[in-house]
Amino acid sequence: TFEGDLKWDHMDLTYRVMNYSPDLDRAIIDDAFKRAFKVWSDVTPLTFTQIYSGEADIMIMFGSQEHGDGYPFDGKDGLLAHAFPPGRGIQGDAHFDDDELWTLGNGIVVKTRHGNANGANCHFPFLFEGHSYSQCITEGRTDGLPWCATTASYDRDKKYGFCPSELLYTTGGNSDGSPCVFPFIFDGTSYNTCTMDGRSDGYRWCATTANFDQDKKYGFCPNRDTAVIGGNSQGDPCVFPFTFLGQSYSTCTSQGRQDGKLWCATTSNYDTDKKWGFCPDRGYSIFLVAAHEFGHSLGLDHSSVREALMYPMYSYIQDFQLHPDDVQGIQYLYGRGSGPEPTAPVPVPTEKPQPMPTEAGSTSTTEEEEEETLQPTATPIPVDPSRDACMEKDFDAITEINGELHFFKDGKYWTHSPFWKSGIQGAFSMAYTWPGLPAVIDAAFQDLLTKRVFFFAGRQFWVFSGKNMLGPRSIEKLGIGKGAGRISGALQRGRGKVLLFSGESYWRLDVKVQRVDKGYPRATDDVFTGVPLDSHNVFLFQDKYHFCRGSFYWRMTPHYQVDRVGYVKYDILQC
Amino acid sequence: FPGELVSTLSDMELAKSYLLRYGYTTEVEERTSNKQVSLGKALRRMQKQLGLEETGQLDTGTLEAMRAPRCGVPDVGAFL
Repeated sequence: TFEGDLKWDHMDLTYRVMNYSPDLDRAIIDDAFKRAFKVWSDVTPLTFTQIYSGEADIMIMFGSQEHGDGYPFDGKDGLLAHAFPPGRGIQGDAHFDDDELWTLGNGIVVKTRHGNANGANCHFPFLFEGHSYSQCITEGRTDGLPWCATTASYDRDKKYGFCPSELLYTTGGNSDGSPCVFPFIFDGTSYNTCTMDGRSDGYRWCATTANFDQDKKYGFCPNRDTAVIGGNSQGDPCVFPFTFLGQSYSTCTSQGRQDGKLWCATTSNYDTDKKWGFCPDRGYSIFLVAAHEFGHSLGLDHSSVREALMYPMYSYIQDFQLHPDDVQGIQYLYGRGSGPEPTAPVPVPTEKPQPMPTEAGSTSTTEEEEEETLQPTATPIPVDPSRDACMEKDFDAITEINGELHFFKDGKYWTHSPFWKSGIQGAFSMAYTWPGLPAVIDAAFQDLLTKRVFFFAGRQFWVFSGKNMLGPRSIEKLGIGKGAGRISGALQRGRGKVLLFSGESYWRLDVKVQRVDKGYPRATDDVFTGVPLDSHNVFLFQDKYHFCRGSFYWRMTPHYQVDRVGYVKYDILQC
Repeated sequence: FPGELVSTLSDMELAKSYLLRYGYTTEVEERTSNKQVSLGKALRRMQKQLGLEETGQLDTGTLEAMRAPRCGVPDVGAFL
């Protein structure tokens, strides 16, 4: 809190938005401020009412450089906003620097969660009434038709839009076998996906409408320059397409870093063209910055806890939650109210999970032994070096263990390291490396912190630390209910969390306490839009999410953009 | 061309304006006390507040933190 524990002497506070940034729809800014106030009213007796005239307790404005309070802003980046502690006049007010790019923080303005008339997912950007949308805020279903509203206040604006009726999905690639790079232009029309693909005379083609027989609209994807490797000044990967000097780019050839800023060159012969471009920034989340500033308006000072909302430096968080440090501060000033209990840090379980009776020949261990550091797994003995991974139609599980991709199938596995020229190693025996593990598994992942390897088969899971095994145990132990089928894959996140996928849902597993977090499962399609919902394998590799179905994989960036579709064998196994 | 972008402030100027703006030094201290000592002390205070390694030096991590986007409310004291 500020010196003297400055606070409001009443609980029913009012706020007024004096002006708006041009970066976002007014409705989206109103919606973000409303959600930002809710962060604090959820854990205190405070209430917040928006008024549209007169003097409110908290007056909110956008301004740039010197904006009337003697504390000038500083142009793009750097200082984002500030606010004053509770009191009369300017006290309590919040100001936002309008030289910043204000977005919802993930670079795109609104988000769709629905599909088009035939139930397929929206593909972005899509045009509606001549306006291009990259997402939509709210969605629903009328007369069986899904729609998506492009502003939060859709009641008034009635801006509905049906995603384009074309069911477009690429599985194609261009003549050198590499996946299409989107959007691509064919016959003067820009396509961001295509429905069917095939190969004629050695060329790959992709049909651009579902009923391609009649339309015969085939197109050869443009020869790909290279895949994107660039990023923007915040160090985030490029968000595509982006425009630079009025030209729209979907990839860039080379990248570099100057003065901490990432750049990407847009042609392979960039020396001569000097066509440099900074990928558009993701912008700053108006919701997150507002929630922080309103903390000041209510009497909170800065925190030293990095994960706390009141920490002074900005960082974008997808699934935002108040930190106990924030909750204790605001409840010290205003008490708790009827809001939900703040989520206290979950205590590490004291009871040791009793290892289930295990199959003969494997040594189960108690938790203590499990903590010992991982012995390097002995060099596996190839059981069948003639068995070629490139002959497999698909794999039971794929995951990265100790920096190498592992491909599991029917009791055997192969390893492939992107760094060594040795290519694919194996086949090796699963039973030799992980005694007691069934021959056919559904999924596997290595916990990045402890290096333990988790395996899933049916509704059971095993945890290995070297050759020491814990399990099998039921996945219900993890809090995954009976409704879940086989686990199809896992994505390791930061801070000891792992996403487990099954069917069209996913859970967030806290590896340390071996329990899934509250509020799960969630619909995969809500976040991982544009990947097949019936993926057979899901894995993290080189910081990107890979969803495999049949012989194809869909690769997604940490910003949930599908940036590549291709063949597991040719691209990943490099057969 | 990115290489042609020249940051207007030198690191030292950036540091001084940052420490002043966010309350780690005052203009009085700026003028009177021994520059090196007061800078080291102010840097250590800032590094402690922001959970950085307390070196008292203008190291890479500290410079990066000074360049990172943040809230304008002072970390020490409040708006006057």
